[in-house]
Amino acid sequence: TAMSNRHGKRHGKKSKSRCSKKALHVNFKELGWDDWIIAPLDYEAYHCEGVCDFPLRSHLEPTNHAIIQTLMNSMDPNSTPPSCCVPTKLSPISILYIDSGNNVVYKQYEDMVVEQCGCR
Amino acid sequence: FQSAAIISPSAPRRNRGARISHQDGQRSSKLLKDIFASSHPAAAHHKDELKGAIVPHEYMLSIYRTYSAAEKLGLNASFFRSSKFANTITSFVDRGTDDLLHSPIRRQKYLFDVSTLSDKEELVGAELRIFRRAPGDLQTSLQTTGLYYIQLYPCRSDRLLDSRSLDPLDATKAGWEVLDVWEMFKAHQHYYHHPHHHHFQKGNELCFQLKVTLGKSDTEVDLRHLGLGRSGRSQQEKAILVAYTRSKKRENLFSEMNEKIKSRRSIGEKEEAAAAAAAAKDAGEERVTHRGGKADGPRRRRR
Repeated sequence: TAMSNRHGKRHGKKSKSRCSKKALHVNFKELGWDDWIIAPLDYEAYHCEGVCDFPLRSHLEPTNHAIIQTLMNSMDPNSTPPSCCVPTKLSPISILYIDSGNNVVYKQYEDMVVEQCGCR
Repeated sequence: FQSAAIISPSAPRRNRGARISHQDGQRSSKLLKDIFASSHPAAAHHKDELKGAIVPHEYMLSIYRTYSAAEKLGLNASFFRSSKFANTITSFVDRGTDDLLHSPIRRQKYLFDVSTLSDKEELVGAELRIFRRAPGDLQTSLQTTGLYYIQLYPCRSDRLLDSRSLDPLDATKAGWEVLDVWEMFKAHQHYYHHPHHHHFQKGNELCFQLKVTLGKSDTEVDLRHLGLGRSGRSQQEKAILVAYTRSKKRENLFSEMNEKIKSRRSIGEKEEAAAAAAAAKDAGEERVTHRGGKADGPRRRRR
């Protein structure tokens, strides 16, 4: 049994996945915004979820502060919370909508889609 | 640079069930076809509830398709010279009508309400797009060899804003005439949003006057002979003023959407109140004796 544990899997306790990008499908229609958003009616926004535990992987592009906070948390979890898994790179989407004057508007909204997640 | 889609001129209607997905261009092109298919005249009769719906012009749909496809390639819409590096493109629909009492029509006034254009955004371009229908059986009257000379002026001055020449052969085919009105629009925005001028303004309207002469002569043409008559036009055939703007600061999505939702909801509530009042009047006493049950539907739904 000891051997099988060597891979870090703890029996009976679900290991939390590390910080990474997860799916998040946004449906403007379900939000009730389809009476003024012409397109798109839905899109994939993604979201970041997971733990930022020690050691932090380089692809999470942690700030120096996040490295320090994670280190503190790993030494004494009660003293400091872990750093947060957040979007570190976002991209825009185009939206065609009707404004309050009933004009059709094309706009590019920044920071609407998560491209990368990281610990901050 | 050409638009990415050749879209049939039939009037597309926004269909509540339509879904234009951002995920892959092909599917969205199919879905767009669905939109246009659903707007087929044969299907229109049961879309009464959409009467008065806002119908995007093909130009705006094509802008959306092109730039959202470019986005997937990691290119920003504002990179494109055709969008004049704007990240917001607004289309205002012409509110002017032809003075049918005077026939022939030699001058036209195009009116646009641009009050929703934010003064926080920099105007980087503006053009007036006018749809010229194919003159059809009026063709015989186009007996001229020279070019037509399309000229655009402000309504209150004779300063030429822009002009285009039109070959008689081209005049026999339908098409869009695009005239640059950026300078005038910029001057208007500057004047209208100037703190000292605000209380002099009668409304944030832009007015253009169009005339067409035979070549450089003063002989003015009957605009209907060139397919510029405005009677009987579908929403999508109306002229549009397209403003290209670039916002200096990053848009806060929720405050903007909140504002939109509020303005929509207040319109919705007014309509619902009117409908409820009409229903109450129709139902009369019967509604009073019915406590609960169907007759109270609209009010319960509002609650």
